[in-house]
Amino acid sequence: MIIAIANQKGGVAKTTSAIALAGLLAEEATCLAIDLDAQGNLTTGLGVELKPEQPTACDVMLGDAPLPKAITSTNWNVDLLPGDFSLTRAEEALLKQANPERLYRLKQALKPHLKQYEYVVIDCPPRLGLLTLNAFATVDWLLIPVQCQFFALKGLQNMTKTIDTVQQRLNPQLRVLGVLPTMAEMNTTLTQDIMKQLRSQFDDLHIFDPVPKSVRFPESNMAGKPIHHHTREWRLVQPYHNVVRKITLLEP
Amino acid sequence: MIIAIANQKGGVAKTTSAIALAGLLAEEATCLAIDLDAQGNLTTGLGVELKPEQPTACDVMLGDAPLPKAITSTNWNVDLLPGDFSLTRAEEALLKQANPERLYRLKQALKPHLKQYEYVVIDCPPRLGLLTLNAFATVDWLLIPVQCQFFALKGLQNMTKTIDTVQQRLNPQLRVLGVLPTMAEMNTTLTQDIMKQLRSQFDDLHIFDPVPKSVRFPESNMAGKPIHHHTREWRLVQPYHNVVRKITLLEP
Ligand SMILES: Nc1ncnc2c1ncn2[C@@H]1O[C@H](COP(=O)(O)OP(=O)(O)OP(=O)(O)O)[C@@H](O)[C@H]1O
Ligand SMILES: Nc1ncnc2c1ncn2[C@@H]1O[C@H](COP(=O)(O)OP(=O)(O)OP(=O)(O)O)[C@@H](O)[C@H]1O
Ligand SMILES: [Mg+2]
Ligand SMILES: [Mg+2]
Repeated sequence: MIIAIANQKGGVAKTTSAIALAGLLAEEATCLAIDLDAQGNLTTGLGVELKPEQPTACDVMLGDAPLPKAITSTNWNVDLLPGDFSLTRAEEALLKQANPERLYRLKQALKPHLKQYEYVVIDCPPRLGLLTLNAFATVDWLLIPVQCQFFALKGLQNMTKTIDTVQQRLNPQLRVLGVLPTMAEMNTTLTQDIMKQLRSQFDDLHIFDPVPKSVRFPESNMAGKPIHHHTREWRLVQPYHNVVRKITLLEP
Repeated sequence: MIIAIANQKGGVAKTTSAIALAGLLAEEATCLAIDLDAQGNLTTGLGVELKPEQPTACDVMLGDAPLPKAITSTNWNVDLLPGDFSLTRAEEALLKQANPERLYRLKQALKPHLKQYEYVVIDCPPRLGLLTLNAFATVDWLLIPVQCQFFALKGLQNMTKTIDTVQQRLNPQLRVLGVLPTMAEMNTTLTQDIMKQLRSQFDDLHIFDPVPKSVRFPESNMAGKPIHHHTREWRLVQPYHNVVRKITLLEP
């Protein structure tokens, strides 16, 4: 089962969510995490330092390296297809190829190796460009993290328009796993307002229980650890555990 | 004087900073704000709702509308070149043109009208793509907001590499106004750690006093107001006032 974590709004906890979910899924199953963002935050957030000659997601998408050569292990039983600054090059190279096949590069590269992994989690860059569309063409499910703030809520409207087009033209199997409110401060009226608007404007989408705002998350990023390895506080892990439970129940 | 607000890391307060600065600059001078992000957050954050036929930054960059036709006024004495989802189309259209002139589209479009404005503030998308490079080719100064967190700090290293290349190949006049730490929680060790690392790793850049984290900022975004119109709390406005003071002192 392949899941993309995407939202073109920046800083909504896409990467933090991808790390948390891959870490939890890897407790009971085989899991591959894929970093499609040129910032390489999923890679550093899982505690991986790239060696100079290490092939990355860019090489795999451009066909310069087979997937098994680029995959690296982490300390958390999660395999990783790392990403770095070279992904900026991948997007430009793909854009120059005018043919529609450029949207299926990731899918083609993954296909022969999927049997090895029960779960694949893909972290997307903050933009609905070719790399994210490659992810949308590849996955079964899409999780949309949304910060409990005005700009992030507004971005969700654009996102749902794009998903409709993707389902019609690119990947009819793509379904939305749900919207995950993040960095929620339930004691502020702003968060309460936004949660209310989310539930009313997007009543056709599943809205997960929010992830509380806590400094433990940035700390865990800095430490290169999934959240449940960094803290015992169940209230911080539980929202991600809820997502995993839904994923495991859906398993075809 | 033209200033770009950029950082490929998402959610670091680029847009919130652009709104705050444009709002303050407009108190004593003529100011144009430009929204180069397909999310259109600068546009909604200044309280502007686009009318259906309204030309945007996309039309101006592709030469489909002259700048004066696309400019709209706001309630804050700031003129705005609005942005919306069509900017995704602009980036793809520019990428298809292989010639280097595609990096100077914004500069060409602005040139005849610059005399009207003492200050121009450009909000960039969370990516170092063609739209942001167009901004870099156009501006005198670059302000880099950085959230006081690990991922944002890591992103700054890539950013400075890009700036070197831009200064050599695209715009030798481009200078860095400084780094603006945002959403700072000075009572947490994480923020203190990050501030220490910023000052030691980037000792050649000017590091402004940090903007405190406060729910007043997301509230002001939702209200479509610059921060100093939304709150009287000087501790929230002062860091932006410091940036404006540096800008006005630099005025050629
Ligand atoms: N629940 C949370 N509470 C507090 N901080 C959080 C939480 N989740 C994530 N963060 C922090 O917020 C920042 C943004 O999160 P993250 O980088 O994961 O977002 P993103 O959507 O992947 O950003 P980008 O758009 O740049 O890819 C990070 O510094 C992260 O540590
Ligand atoms: N000082 C602050 N304190 C608290 N929240 C803030 C502060 N500055 C900005 N924010 C909030 O953080 C979120 C991210 O800010 P903003 O959207 O301005 O960042 P951005 O860098 O423009 O994001 P993107 O990468 O998507 O363009 C917004 O919801 C904003 O309201
Ligand atoms: Mg990310
Ligand atoms: Mg923005």
